[in-house]
Parts: sequence; structure tokens; C-alpha cells
Amino acid sequence: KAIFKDDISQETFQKIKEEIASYG
Amino acid sequence: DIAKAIIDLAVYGKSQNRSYDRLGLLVDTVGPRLSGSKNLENAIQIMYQNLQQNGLENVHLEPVKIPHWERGEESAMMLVPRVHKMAILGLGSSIGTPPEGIMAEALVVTSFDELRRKAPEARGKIVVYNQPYISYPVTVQYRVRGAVEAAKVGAVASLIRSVASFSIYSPHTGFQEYQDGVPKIPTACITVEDAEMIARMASRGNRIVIHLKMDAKNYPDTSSFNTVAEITGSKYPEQVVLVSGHLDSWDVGQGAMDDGGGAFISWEALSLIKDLGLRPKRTVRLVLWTAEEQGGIGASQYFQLHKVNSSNYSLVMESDSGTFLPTGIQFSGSEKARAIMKEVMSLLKPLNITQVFSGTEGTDINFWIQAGVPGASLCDDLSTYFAFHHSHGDTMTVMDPKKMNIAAAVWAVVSYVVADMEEMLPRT
Repeated sequence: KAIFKDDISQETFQKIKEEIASYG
Repeated sequence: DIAKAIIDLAVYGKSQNRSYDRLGLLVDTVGPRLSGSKNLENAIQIMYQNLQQNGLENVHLEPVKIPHWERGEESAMMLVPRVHKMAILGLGSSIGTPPEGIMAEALVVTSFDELRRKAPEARGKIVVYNQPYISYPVTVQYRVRGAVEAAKVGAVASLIRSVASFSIYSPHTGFQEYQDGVPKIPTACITVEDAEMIARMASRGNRIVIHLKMDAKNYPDTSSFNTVAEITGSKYPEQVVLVSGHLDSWDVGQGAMDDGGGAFISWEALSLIKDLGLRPKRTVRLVLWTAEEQGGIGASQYFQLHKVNSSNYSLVMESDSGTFLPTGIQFSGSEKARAIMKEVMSLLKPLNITQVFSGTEGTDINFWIQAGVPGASLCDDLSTYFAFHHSHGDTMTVMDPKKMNIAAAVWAVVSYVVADMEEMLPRT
């Protein structure tokens, strides 16, 4: 597993947004 | 509802005021915590026990060599044009005067440029800097370099207007640096009031004579520790979100604001996560730095020891600019990481603290940021911070438990969520 990504796609960013929103 | 649960516990629940109460107990018991002092080592030992009793994991001390400077007795007396006892605070690492002190005429300047223009008049004099307060990063240059620049033109000592945004006759100390090849001269801060008065006297053509005595001494480096505790990650335990503040302070006041508050909201972040029974995917590591005030000494040695693992650090966080009412965080990192941090901060809408500013502040985490690790610092209301900074006024009286509750909530939500997200923050 890559421990950090140098870049993220728009699609991935949307998933991250949803992931973060789940903590709210 | 994890963010809401953290906020509720920190601000409204049974944990409210805990970081303030814990801080009060430590600083009332130990007092100020100067690098190299017994007080600092007592504080580190107490914190080691506190963190263990709190049930945090991997509590340990990491050895560090730190500077040992003591101010001793010090005084400054204006003798001409009238007798006036001046409040002073010697600057960290300053040498002392001879036992009989230094008696010399004062040369007043408002800038380094003016000092260079008046260089022919400076030999054998005490240079008094009356630089205006522009901002801390700009004006602090006079405290840090004032002695060196004065010595270059032949002065025998320097007295520097305190780097303070507001004064009620309070001298403010801090670190200063000598330069190889430039004679070391004693250096201290005076009050804004005295600097302005001496400048007015000089502008009227008065001759000003000052008698300065300082017993300050530099000793060999001594042993100290960075204090570490963790909540170990459940899925990627080798990956880290580092949360920090510094445990040392200057030897005046109580070091409650700088940086007791930052250290204790960082501890509180881990306590809140633990109280809620949360365990993020990666490790949340608390580091309480030693000897920050001498130039990030503990943090520098920590970085040297751990930089081989820098690719495992998702975010480094430091609170060292007060724990007054937060407005958001300052963030350093890639634009993609910033976009993610904005989403994280949106979880703090219930507190109306959602802003992500640029330009992370933090001597101790700068090493990591320079190495490409994303960094965050707490951004709060600084309107009174530099009135108390490095002065006898830095006590529990300036702290506010409710504001600390809110700062701790911000710190806990950010550290937990970044530690628990599936991916680390992107770097480029």
C-alpha cells in the first residue's frame, strides 16, 4: 500500500469528501 | 457523529475545563520551566506520570541535550539626566557584565539603519534600541540581533525595547544570538515606556548615562527529554499524526500561555479521543517538546532521530501561538491536501471555526514541513498574546478555560479525522 499519494483524482477527492462528511 | 461527540465532550460535557485545570495544577506546582532548569525537569517527570495515569500508550521520554543559561541578579539604573531604576530582563544566552557592572553613555537608535549611520558615535556606549512594534516576526529581529549589530560598531552593551504589542511597564525576555567573530556584549530588554522616555531625552539633546549589572551565565548543555505518548493506530500503526506543544518556557511568569496552553490542549486531544473509546486507523502521537525557546532544540533532535520515517507522517500539528478563541488552522501542504483540510475543518461548523489559513506557525514542526510533511498550527485570537509573551504576566490569569475547551475540540477533531481517514494527506 502506498503510504501517501502524490496526486489524487477528482473522483478520489469526491470519495474523500464523502468519507470526511461521515464524521460530521 | 464523531466530530459532534468530540465537540460535545470537550465544550459541554464532563471534560470541559479539564485542560485548564490540568495546566493550572502543573504551573502552580512547578512554576516557569526554563531550559536547563530543575523546574523543567520536574515538569517533564510530572507529565510522564500524568500521561501514564491517563492510560495513554507508549508513554516514554526521548533524551535531548539542551542549553543551560541562568540570568542571576540584574539591574539597570539611569544616572544622568536623573536617577531612575529601570525594569529589565536579560536575554537568553546573554553574557553577564563584570561584577562592578558597565557604566556608559547611551546611544539611542530606532533601527539598524540608524545604528549604521551613527556608527562613529557608538564606540564605548550602551546602544538603546527604541524600534517601533511592527509585528512580532519583524520586530523580534532587534531582540535576536541587537547585541551583534551593536557590538559590530563598538558598543559595550545593548538595551532593547521589549517586543510587546502593549505595555504596562513590563520587560519581555526571549532568545538572542551571538555571531562568530563579533564580540559578545551583555544584552537585555527594557520596557516600552523607558525606551520611549530615553529616546525623548536624547532627542532633546540630553546626555544619558546608564549603569547596567547582569550576573547572567552560560553553562554546558544539560540533559532533558521530549515527552511522548500515543494512541496507537488500529490499521496503520506505523503511520503518524503528530500533535504537539512545548513544555519549556522562559523563567518569568508561569509559562501558562507560552506554551502551557498549547501543550495541554495537545494532551487533551488524546484524552478526548480516548474518553470516547475511539481508536483511529493510524497513530496519534503527542510530543511535548523541550527547549523550544532556545530555538527548537528538542524538536531538532527529534527530527534528526525520526526523519528516516518522514514518509509515514501524515500531518504534524503544533499549537504555540496561544489557546485563545480559535478562528481556524494555518496549514502548509499541497493544494490537494489543503482542499482535504478544508473538508475536515467543515466538521467544526457547530463551533463556527472552519477557516484554513496559509503559513503554518511553529518552530518545532518546521523541520518536518521543510521535509515535505503537511503541517498545521492552531490559529486563534492573538490580540493580547504579545502583551504577555515572555513576561511576568504570562500566568494562568490570562488563560480562559472555555476558550481552551474550544481549542482542544478543534485540535482533537482535526487530529482524529486525519488519523482515521483511509489515505494519508497527499504531498505534491
